[in-house]
Amino acid sequence: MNPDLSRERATASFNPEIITNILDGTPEKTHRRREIESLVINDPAFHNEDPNFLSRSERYELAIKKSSQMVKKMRDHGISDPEEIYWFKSFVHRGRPEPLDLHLGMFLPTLLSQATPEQQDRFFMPAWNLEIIGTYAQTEMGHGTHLRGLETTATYDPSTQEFILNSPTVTSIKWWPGGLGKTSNHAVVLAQLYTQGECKGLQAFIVPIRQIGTHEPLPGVTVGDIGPKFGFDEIDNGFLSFNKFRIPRENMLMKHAKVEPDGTYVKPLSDKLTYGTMVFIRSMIVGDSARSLSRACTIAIRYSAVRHQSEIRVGDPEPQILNFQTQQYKLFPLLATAYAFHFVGSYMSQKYHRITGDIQQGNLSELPELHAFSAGLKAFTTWVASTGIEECRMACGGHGYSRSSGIPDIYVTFTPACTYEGENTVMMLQTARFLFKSYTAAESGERLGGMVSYLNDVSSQRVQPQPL
Amino acid sequence: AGRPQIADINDVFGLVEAYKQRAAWLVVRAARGVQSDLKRGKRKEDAWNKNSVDLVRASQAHCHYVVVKLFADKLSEVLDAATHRILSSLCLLYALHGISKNTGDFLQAGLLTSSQLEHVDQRVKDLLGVIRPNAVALVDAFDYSDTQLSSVLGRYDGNVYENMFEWAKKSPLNKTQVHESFHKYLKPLQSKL
Repeated sequence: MNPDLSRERATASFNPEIITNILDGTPEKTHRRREIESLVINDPAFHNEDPNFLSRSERYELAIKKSSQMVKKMRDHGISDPEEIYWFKSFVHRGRPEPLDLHLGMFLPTLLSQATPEQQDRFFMPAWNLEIIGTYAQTEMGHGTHLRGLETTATYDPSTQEFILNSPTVTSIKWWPGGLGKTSNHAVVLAQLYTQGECKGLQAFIVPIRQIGTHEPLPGVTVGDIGPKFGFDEIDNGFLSFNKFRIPRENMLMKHAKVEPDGTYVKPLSDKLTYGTMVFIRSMIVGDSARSLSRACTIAIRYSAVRHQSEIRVGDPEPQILNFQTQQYKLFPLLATAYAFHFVGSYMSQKYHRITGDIQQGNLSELPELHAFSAGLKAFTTWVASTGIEECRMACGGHGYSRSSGIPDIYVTFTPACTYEGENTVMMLQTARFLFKSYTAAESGERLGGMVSYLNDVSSQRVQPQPL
Repeated sequence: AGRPQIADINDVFGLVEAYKQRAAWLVVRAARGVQSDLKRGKRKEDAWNKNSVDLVRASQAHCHYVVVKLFADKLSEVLDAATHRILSSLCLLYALHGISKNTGDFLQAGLLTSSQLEHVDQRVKDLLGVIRPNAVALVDAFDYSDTQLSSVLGRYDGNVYENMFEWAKKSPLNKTQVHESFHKYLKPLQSKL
């Protein structure tokens, strides 16, 4: 043990274990999380070479190998709780993304939340057993967060009771979904539904894209990898386009909206029902902000305790760089931020689970606020964490630039969170829309609840900038 | 503006109130911007776009308030005194640092005076000193194993330099003492020059 670190740990005024328990939620959770980690660390199947020394295709192959073993081992250990699955995955892949992320994180949950019982009978078990490997194809080359702008079309043909999927322009090619390029043989595809000559808006369809068995792309489907990126080397982010590709009517996810055999469109009860999935993913991202920033802080602060450089008093031995006030000023507010974001992440996921219960009871009243709330917090925390990780990297001096520090990997893996699942500025404007609506309601005398209740008493006050 | 100023910069709940007032101030200012453009006959979409920078700032201020509030609320759940003390210092640092990074908002909203601002800056520096002896333990509490952290610089045992050297030796470029490119390109070049 490095003597500096021993000394640092001896001078702490508190017991870290107590805080670890608080961050995990309970001592039992800490115990279980460590149990799962040791399952992975002590399993030779997960002893692999350092991906930093591999080419991109070797990294992809290693990730597929680890994911295949991971799925098998999870079953062997009987791990099925979503949080424990998350831990297991994170330990196997060391916090890096993996090609089955969207299959596990988007495709399966979408089947559970948007498929009819018949469709679940048809698709869920094959997907659970990875006979069907799915992804979630929404974003297009020319269209992202603004869903109404998506161009892929699904036109209903009542004579054959099929949908004809088409990618009318280059900008309509699906682009980015993880696992789409080489791994998946199905995709949930978001497309503009046309039936009886009218556009009925975005709907989700389960679309086979590769032949089961040969894995060859199906006729009328063009699919592949979008090429190297800033990071995410393990992931085959892909492109997907359709040339009048036909799927049976039963492949449209019809738990909410429906199309009858004659082409009649039946509206969903409420368009807010898809909010739930978005809120879930965003609450996970807020948790990721905390985890990624806390990793970077751990590296930078421990290293700053080990590194000795320059001098504070002439003639004295070189001090630990953590003794320079300027180094503390860079790192400690980020450390505080990492803690803050941990608590926000756990609050959001508790709130999401509570409100999901309400949704089951048909009470959607809190969903709009949580949806707006989660959009803003996803943007706020990912912006701050992304710049914070970069600050930690630079606080490690030149060594921070080496892959051995681990911080470049943390950064390139985390910073896409500022754009995926909704570009941050758009997210902030979604929250602003809710704030504006709340303020207008308060102005007209409505009483607000929740996190915007403070707007109740500002509508009556005259608020002017201070004269300087 | 009739807003209560911060009475005590060490009172984290007072600071939460200040963040709330700052959010309220920015929300009202952005909303009034949109409303006045609407009154001038602008289309809704154009009024919205023309005020979107202020609207984003209002959202950010709202989110900042929520984060500070949730952190402060969490403290009341912490029973162990030593843990409560260090987490309170972290929370105070987070709140005061946020104020010092957004002084314009707090000054314009009349929540702070410029002399208070100096106190805020000084208090941030004092808190750095409070955190300093606990910094390594605070990151240990995140409980990342070396395997999970995958970082030579951040190793739990702090044996950084030996391990950095070992790591570097594993670089594929070091598979041979003389890389094949030397014989393929450099050596022929040298013989020609």
